[in-house]
Amino acid sequence: RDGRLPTVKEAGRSIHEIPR
Amino acid sequence: DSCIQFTRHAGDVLFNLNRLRSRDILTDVTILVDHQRFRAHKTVLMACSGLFYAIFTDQLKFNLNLISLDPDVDAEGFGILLDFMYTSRLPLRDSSIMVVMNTAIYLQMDHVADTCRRYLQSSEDI
Repeated sequence: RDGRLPTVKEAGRSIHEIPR
Repeated sequence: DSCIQFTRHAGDVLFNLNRLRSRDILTDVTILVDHQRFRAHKTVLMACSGLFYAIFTDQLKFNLNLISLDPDVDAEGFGILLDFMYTSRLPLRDSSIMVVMNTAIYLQMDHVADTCRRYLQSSEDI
């Protein structure tokens, strides 16, 4: 290992949702 | 490099931009098409359309807040493409595909026009 973490995919929401 | 990649981030940003548009928040231009008015964000328009990119990178035009399109442009086709810009969804209807394709050609949205062309071709094949 070179000390770097693996790339992780996050499938959930990334930001807040602006209201309608 | 390694990272956490939020796979739906682009879609979430676009969704929020569409919410801003529907609430008329920070919209900065009105597009007049055959007497119909459409409010939008210049940045979204120029990110999606070669025509708007050319307009808003022009030193004489970038500050305009009302743009009248060619009178031959169809308002329904423009509305469909404006919705597409903010949603990435293009409805497929035999009744509107031609007008959408012609409007996409006018707006220099080449990939959309090509996709409409392929859709029409495949419909003819069936």
